[in-house]
Amino acid sequence: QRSGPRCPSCGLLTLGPQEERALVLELAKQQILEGLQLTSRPSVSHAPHPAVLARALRRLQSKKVAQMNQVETISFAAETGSSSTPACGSILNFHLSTPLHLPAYHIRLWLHLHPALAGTPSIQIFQWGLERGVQGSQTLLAEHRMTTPGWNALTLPAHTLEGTGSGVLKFKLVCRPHVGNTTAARHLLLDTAGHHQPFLVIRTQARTPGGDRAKRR
Amino acid sequence: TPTCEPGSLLCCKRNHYVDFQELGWQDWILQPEGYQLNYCSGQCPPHLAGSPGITASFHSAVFNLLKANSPWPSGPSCCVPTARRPLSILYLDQSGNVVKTDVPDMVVEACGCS
Repeated sequence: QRSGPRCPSCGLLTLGPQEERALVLELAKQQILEGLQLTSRPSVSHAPHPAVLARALRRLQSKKVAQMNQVETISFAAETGSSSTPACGSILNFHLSTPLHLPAYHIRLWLHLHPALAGTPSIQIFQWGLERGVQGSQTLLAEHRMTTPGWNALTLPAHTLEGTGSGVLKFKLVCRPHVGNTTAARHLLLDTAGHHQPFLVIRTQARTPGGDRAKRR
Repeated sequence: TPTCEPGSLLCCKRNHYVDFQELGWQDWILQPEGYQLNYCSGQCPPHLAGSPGITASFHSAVFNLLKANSPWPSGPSCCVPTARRPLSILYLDQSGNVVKTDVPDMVVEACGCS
């Protein structure tokens, strides 16, 4: 029956400052994990290089108006060879931790290109993977004409994420020369030097707590 | 809503700033560096019952008068959050992907008596 100040709400003995602080920190951990719908804190296997991360975030900040209630995932391609590899024939691997639960309404593949030659070759993006049991089967997702060196955001269709149960996405880049300019395509180079790692941006609608129940007025 | 002073008994908001460094989570939560973990505590005597803090309105004022003048106090009234705001968090997931999400109702901004 320690005497001392009591909690005004429940009448129990109030906690000392250290005990209260420890309780608040424990509460904070639970509240954050619950809010992010995680069961435990992620043990990050390989964090992106801070410079790669900074560049990607800077690209995205300049592009969009912040919208509430959306989840945005940025996934960096696993290492892609030397600092500048031919874009043609490259296969980019992305690891999404948890398959996304909701249809994505925005998927962009960001590539940093420096074509050695002028010209406006196209890049075809194929989904590369195991389909119908055939290793290396490929499905055409999109084709984009490259007109400017530097960062290019290539839009991919929403169905790109279908069937990614394992959370691994592979894209194969195939170049197609523009009419009358057959050599330009061969020199279309993926520039990954200086932390220009290709990355994928996926936006989905956040799940509202309590399922999709319409909000009461 | 008043912020709780040491020893205040009536319904108020208790402010706590949690720095993610203190949790040892700054390695995977990139932004922000911390957040306000506030909670409501204190008593709600009958004359305060139904007084929803900063969300008070004409309706609740009339409602309180009726309540304060009625001989039968209604059931117990509790000190609860009456206004909350979302928190945007940028964090690294298991595979090193960067995820930005908005967690709804994360920060208590006002408390009031139910």
